[in-house]
Amino acid sequence: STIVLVFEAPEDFEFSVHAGQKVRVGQRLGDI
Amino acid sequence: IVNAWTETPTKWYPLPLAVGAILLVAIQYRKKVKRARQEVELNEDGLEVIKLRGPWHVHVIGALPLRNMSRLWGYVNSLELPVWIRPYGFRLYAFAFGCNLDEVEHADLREYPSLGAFFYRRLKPGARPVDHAILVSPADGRMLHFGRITESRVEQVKGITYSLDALLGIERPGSPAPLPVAVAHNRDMEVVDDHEFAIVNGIEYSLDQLIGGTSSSTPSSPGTRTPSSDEGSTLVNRSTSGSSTATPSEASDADDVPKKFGAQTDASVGPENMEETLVHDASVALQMGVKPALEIDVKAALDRRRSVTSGKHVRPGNALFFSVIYLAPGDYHRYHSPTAWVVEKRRHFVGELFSVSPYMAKRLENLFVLNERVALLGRWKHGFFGMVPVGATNVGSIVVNFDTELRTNIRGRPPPPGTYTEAVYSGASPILRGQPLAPAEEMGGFRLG
Repeated sequence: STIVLVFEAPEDFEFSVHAGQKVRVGQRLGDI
Repeated sequence: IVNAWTETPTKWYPLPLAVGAILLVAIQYRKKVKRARQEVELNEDGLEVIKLRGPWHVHVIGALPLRNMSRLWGYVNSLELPVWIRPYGFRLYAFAFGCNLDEVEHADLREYPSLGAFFYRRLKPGARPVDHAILVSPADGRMLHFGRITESRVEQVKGITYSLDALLGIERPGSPAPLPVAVAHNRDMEVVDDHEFAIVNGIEYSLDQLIGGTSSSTPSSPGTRTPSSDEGSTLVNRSTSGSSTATPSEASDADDVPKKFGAQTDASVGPENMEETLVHDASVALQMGVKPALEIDVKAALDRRRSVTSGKHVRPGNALFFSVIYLAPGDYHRYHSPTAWVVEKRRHFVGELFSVSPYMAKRLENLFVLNERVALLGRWKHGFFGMVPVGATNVGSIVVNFDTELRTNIRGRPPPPGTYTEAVYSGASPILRGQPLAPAEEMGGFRLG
């Protein structure tokens, strides 16, 4: 199963993860 | 060889005209086929034609009855296991797929009657601390891909893209303009100017209590975040009370809808405890930066609403982003809200149930728009927000806690790709005209079969 997020955000939004990284519920994905 | 190369005389003669013409036709044909593979194929309405594309083994997999296999898999795994075998069986499963049994809700594995129940397990409260960032992970899994969306194309893997319209669905032609997003003035709730207190149904709540912070002496309510001072919020498992009822919104309108766009239904969620709901909604509203009790310009609200429900138009200074999280078989399979947002509608796309493993994602084009999925569309502080749980062969059942009418992976021939049924949650919240969700609030999950 997969979850796809599509969202609008300010252009300076930055992801704080890298491709292939294991993530957990509540973990920071990105911030402004 | 040397002699042949040096001593053989070269004799030039003209090719027959027909051979040259055939050669040119063959070259043009090859170019056309190559271009057709790379370019998006459009139908007569200008919409992308979604079909199976990939190497030959992908087509072999596509010929299998994946949906029937998925339902059979779910049935087998729903069978109750003998009590004595459960701990051994689940430990073996946990060992094989890397589950951490220390964090499951029931330490006594005999309490899970079947593998399906164990697969859909809850975690212990506090097992997942919630970060204070504006966007947190909605699930346990692996981040497959993320980035910015350009020209309405989402990148599945490097070099392979799919259409945003195909993923989220397009608006029905001729659909009526949506209602204003904001409640002009709600007497049930007021927010004072300094934003330190909110009054809900005559009861005063501190903002600390509503949006999280230090301790408060005002009445407590379930469903709000209660972070400790140094470790952030804890996982919120909010069981939604009430039931969802899906009724045809407008019979005449639904009759006019072309079949490819599906019928529209209206699912409204009736809360049992209005006060609890208001506090919860107010919490989400405040985290989104909305002032529920203040007058909001209706035109601006309409413009914003139109722009955010499609995901096509973004505010100046904003951009569209995406991220894809893959849940492996051993992962915790419930998903949570990634931010404070309001779900306005859901679109259920019945489709195939291919595996969504990274192996398939690299080979099968349009994987995420071919598979069965539920697009939850709404808005957050910065505009449009959409979340799409995508099913797979082993997990065809997608659960949305606040939408009990939703049924996925049911028997029958799937309609053409791109078809969906829609439900709106406008009745779920008296303040926000949608289903409000707090960060890390449990939203639903994936079940076997």
